[in-house]
Amino acid sequence: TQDYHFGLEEGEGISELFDCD
Amino acid sequence: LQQTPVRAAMNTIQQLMMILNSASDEPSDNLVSYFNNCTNLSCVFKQKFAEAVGQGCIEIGSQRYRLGVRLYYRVMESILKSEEKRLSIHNFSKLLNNNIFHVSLLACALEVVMATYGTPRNASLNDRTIMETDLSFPWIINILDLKAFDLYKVIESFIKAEPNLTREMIKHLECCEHRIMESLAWQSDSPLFELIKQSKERDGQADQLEPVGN
Repeated sequence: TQDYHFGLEEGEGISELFDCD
Repeated sequence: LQQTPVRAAMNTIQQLMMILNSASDEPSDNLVSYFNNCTNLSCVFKQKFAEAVGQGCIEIGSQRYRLGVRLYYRVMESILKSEEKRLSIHNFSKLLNNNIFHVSLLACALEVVMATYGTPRNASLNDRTIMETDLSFPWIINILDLKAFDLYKVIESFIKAEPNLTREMIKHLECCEHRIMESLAWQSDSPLFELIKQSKERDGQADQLEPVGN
């Protein structure tokens, strides 16, 4: 995964993206 | 006897109990058969796959779908474990009751399977031509009726959660991401516009609250 650009902020995950607390 | 409010309430409860005493906690066989007749994502995938590749490839479509489902479960478990660690929670009701999350994750898993296998070997030359044009991304989001932006939301977590993806597959998913961000997410029915609107509204409120000098 070294070439992949990660867009999520540090400490963010999928729960935030699907509106979960 | 005079009907008092309490007696009326007791009668209503009694009536409900009479109706439901003999009813089952589980759906009846008849109801199960109605459920089973519903069109589900498995049916949709297999049907659209066969339409694109040829009716002789129905079994290949079933195999691809089964593999996608396995990958979906595997990645979901990994995602939940990492969310459990990150958020220190064990209850994922909100996420797991979100149908769009499931369809997005399944679509991502199926895209990985489809991109890995490419063209079925036994498809005829004509079928191959159809398949190469029709089954490549964004075919999967079209047949599952998924918004491209919703698929975008799972890709990064998917890559993080599945350590065995090849470099080529990561690149492929990254290409899908780019296509979504460059064009697909900007189609008129995209949920992205609502998010931008909400974000602007939040910013507007914040601006109003801030003193002018800041």
